Amino acid sequence: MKIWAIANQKGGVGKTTSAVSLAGHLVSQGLRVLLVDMDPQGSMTSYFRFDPDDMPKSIYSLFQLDDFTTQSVSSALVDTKIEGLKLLPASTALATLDRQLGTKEGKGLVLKKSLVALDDHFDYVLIDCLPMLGILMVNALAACDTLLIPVQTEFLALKGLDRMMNTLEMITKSRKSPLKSIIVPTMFDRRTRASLESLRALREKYGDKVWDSVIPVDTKFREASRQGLPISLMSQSTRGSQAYQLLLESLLNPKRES
Amino acid sequence: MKIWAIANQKGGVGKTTSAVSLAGHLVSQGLRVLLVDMDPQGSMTSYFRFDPDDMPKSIYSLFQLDDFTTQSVSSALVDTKIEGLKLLPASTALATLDRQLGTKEGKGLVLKKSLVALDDHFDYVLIDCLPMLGILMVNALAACDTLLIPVQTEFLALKGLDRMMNTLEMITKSRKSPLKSIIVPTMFDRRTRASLESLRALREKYGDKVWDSVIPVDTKFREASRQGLPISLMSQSTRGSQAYQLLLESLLNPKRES
Ligand SMILES: Nc1ncnc2c1ncn2[C@@H]1O[C@H](COP(=O)(O)OP(=O)(O)OP(=O)(O)O)[C@@H](O)[C@H]1O
Ligand SMILES: Nc1ncnc2c1ncn2[C@@H]1O[C@H](COP(=O)(O)OP(=O)(O)OP(=O)(O)O)[C@@H](O)[C@H]1O
Ligand SMILES: [Mg+2]
Ligand SMILES: [Mg+2]
Repeated sequence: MKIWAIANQKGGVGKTTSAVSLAGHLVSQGLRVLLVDMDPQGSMTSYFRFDPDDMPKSIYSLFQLDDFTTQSVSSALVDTKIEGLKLLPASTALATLDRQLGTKEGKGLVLKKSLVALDDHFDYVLIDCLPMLGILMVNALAACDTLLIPVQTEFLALKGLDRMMNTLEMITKSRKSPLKSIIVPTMFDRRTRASLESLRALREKYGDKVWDSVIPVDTKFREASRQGLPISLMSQSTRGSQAYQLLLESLLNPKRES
Repeated sequence: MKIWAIANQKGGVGKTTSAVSLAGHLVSQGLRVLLVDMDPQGSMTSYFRFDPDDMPKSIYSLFQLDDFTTQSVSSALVDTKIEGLKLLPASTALATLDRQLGTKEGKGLVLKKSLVALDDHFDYVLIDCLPMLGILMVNALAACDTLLIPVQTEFLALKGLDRMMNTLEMITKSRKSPLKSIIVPTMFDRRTRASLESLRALREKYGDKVWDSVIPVDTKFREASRQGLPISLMSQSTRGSQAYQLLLESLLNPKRES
């Protein structure tokens, strides 16, 4: 089971869109995918027409468990209307976790242990994170084997990325296994010099940590969200869908280190 | 001195862009404007080429004051390169405030008291908020007389708005004076049915709480941010700039209640 987290402390950079779009392509290949919504605002949960304000079973329930059994964890999953795609939804109650748990020990591995209990039920798990460092992001970073960091190709986003990379360094010190991370340039608008210059600055600073292509601006994402479908299941040929297909191919077939 | 807060718990909806764009138009009319950055990620501070990781004087300093004098508060202000526009910058240290202050009493009015001390130094104060409910947003909502709520014209954003309106109701119960609030539809893309439908749903649900026009998608915003200029000072005729001009006119000349 491969576990990818999609995280960035910056808001509105395409985390949820990336998680959903990649999931759409994976299920089209016949793979079993679990999407995990770690955001108290539940955008991914709402995307699939569930209501985070009214989720009796969710990620929040997992934080109440003493035992992480396949049964107890599976009971928190819901079916999306899409074949092969399940969701571990968010609930608004998640917003209280940081304050509840404070510096309580041992709550950093809740998601990791839950996913271990689901081990051969899924081929891929994609974790959508909230734009904030806290117990939920810590859980996501502890549970995943690969981290995708979507970054808007615009001036201010690069500053936010430095901050994210510092956070990452700090958090991954406590991991036993190394964490592979890939920066994904999003919302690239080739018509603007600002996009081109940010992309160049991004590649200059982070070299081969950056995916060698981009996710372009594509107005179809909004329509896909309105229809509650991953973009590739709404419209195969749109450039946003094709870009995520390319990204998936890079992730499934990483180049050998030269 | 008019004090406007720009807030929404949702990330990436155009809060910072709205604050900076409106400020640009106000200074062009010869008015003295103060921009206040309440976001620990400091996008507005970075916009004007300051570094929130290295701001010895900022909003954070105000939380350490016992006395809010004109001198102590003014010492936290910086000049932007733009005539008539000053900034009360953010600092990364702000991120620790919620945990530091916890449920400590009396820190909800720090910004309000600070602005009182600046009373005739500015004509307009625009407060850019972070996308999170906490002590900083509480301060912004207590200090302002008008609240602008930018909302993306897309399916998921409407759900976030309901949540914002609940938060608002809760927080404004404790205010002595009423709070005027205006919903501003942003990033409107007339080519997509998703935009049109969200706009219609927004107007249907919130009626005349919604500004009667929209801020359209405009790729020039990214270029303006790259140049560190409010959009109107970079390019007058671009439609994003003109839309914020219209918004400003509505705010300066509210229709009589019919
Ligand atoms: N490549 C793209 N082109 C055009 N619009 C996009 C693109 N990617 C995402 N969007 C739109 O941008 C908005 C924000 O995207 P998304 O919700 O994925 O960001 P996020 O990082 O998950 O936000 P948050 O920090 O609030 O969780 C959504 O309206 C989405 O439809
Ligand atoms: N009308 C618009 N058209 C095109 N791009 C826009 C528009 N408004 C804002 N943007 C861009 O969208 C991104 C997010 O905008 P902005 O930073 O203002 O949102 P925000 O709500 O302040 O985000 P945060 O929640 O992180 O504080 C920026 O790259 C900005 O340049
Ligand atoms: Mg999201
Ligand atoms: Mg902002």
